[in-house]
Amino acid sequence: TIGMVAVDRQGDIAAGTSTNGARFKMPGRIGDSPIPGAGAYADNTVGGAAATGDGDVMLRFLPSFLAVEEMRRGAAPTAAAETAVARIAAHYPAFMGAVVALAKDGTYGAACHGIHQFPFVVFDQKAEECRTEHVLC
Amino acid sequence: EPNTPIVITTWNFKNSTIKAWEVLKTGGTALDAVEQGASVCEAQQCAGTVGFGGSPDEDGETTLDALIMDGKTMNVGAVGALRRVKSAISVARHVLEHSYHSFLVGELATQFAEQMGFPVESLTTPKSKQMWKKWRNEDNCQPNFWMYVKPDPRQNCGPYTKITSRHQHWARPQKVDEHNHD
Repeated sequence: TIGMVAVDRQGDIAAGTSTNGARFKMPGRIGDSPIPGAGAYADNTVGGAAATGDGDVMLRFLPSFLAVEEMRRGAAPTAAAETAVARIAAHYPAFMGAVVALAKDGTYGAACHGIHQFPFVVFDQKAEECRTEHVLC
Repeated sequence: EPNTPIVITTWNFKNSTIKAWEVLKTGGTALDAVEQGASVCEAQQCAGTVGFGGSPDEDGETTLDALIMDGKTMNVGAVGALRRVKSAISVARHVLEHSYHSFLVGELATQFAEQMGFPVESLTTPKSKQMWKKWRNEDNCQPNFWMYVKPDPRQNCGPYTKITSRHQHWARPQKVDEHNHD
């Protein structure tokens, strides 16, 4: 899956995902990616988030929605992503997944679980080049 | 001072991020950036986890899921288990912009895409067919996602029928990692 969140020059925010899902899934199965609030979520008044990982588990917790709501409550993006991941891990300690969160002011963060580290890519006007960042899980 | 415009993507898929940034840099909308950025991944197949020719299902078919959400209007377009159309996120954008619905699935989502002018073609590639053949013929359909059925899905292929006895706990095998994920 790729999950993506963007803020444009007008301050408008969009989020999205695209995936071919899990290998050897049962025909008809979908995961979290296309579910609003699970795979991705965006709200101009707050920011956006996107998730990736074990979709059968993740869609049960709407992690992207939760991350955005945490930012609405004042959490920084990294803390918001950590809360969303921790909510899932509390019920499924073995799950693999990650959440990226982007606030409307351009601050961002990520959190992950079940792998050693999670890479994500950022492109903004500060660096004028895309850079891969990692967060330890 | 806000750090905008900006785009952030999951995993190390740089080409998609670069495309999204090009859209933002030239004054494009966040919606356009997300659609065009993710479309790069769909075309380049991004480590086999996005787009055609990856993650075949039990029947060997690749189906696609995509979502796009507009944070300005809270409008959503999504497709699930989209068959035989490569441009999943663009079809999702068409659901957002050309219907009052939010989510279309399966063969009927394909019909919608066809009406919207998207080409309909197989998503299977020689590589995905070979992957599926190995799983089916050499690996005894392992791993799979069945439980409480017979014959034992931990050792056998289907077809399966359900069993009612659940006194034995069936641990879920770990099948999701950085190479196989939603």
